[in-house]
Amino acid sequence: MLEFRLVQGSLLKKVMEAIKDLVTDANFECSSTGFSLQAMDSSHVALVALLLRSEGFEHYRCDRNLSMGMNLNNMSKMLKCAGNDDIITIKADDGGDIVTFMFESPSQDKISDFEMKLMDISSEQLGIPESEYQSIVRMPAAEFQRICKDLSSIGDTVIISVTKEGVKFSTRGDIGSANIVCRQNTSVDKPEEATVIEMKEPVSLTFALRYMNSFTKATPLSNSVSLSMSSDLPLVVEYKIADMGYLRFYLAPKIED
Amino acid sequence: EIFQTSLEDFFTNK
Repeated sequence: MLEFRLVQGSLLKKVMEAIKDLVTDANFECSSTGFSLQAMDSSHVALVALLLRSEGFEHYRCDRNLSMGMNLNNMSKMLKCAGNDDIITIKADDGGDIVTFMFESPSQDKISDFEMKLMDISSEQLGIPESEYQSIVRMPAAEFQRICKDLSSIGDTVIISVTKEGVKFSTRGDIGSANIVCRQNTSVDKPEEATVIEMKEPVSLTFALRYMNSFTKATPLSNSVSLSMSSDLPLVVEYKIADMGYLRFYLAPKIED
Repeated sequence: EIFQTSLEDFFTNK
């Protein structure tokens, strides 16, 4: 059987809100390492990878590796019934066809059980090699969200260019064009407010803003976001989940035909 | 013309 107890239950609620519009059904893989998921969107342009390490849970028991197929919209409906301060416990039996979500209020005066049916999902898993990226930009997550939202009111695609001058986000549409440049800025009070550019080589890639905007639904998970780019690889947009792991989005670039 | 690539163009299936 498996049983995970997550004191900061709101983390799981935030993860679901970040991915449920991108991916409909997914297999959650449970092992001694942690609770993970890898799933592509229906058009195979974007991929979500989640890892919540076992050490981040107050209690983590996983007797054998288990794959739980869930409809993310239904899971989100269940998790929305948990309070933001609730402790969430996930339970399932080996070979069973249900998962139980238990929500405990912080004062322990309200305890709820929700059972959800599991699904058989045949999903394609991609092998993602560890890569050295030509450029990695780390910036405040709220700033990145604002840029993607602003640019999508003007165009459908964004060109992200990293040079030693900074990172430039550009778009063009019927009404005109826009360029937003963020320079490296490490002289801030808090590290999460910094913009840090690690550039081995300049890189310039084009992406669909629709997907970028979808990724920024993960903004409540982390103060900062990192964008890893190479000219021959998908973009990686990573939100670290404090003390537990990460939520990563991979996005295939657009190219000149 | 700008063409949208897919992830399979970069990553292999396991």
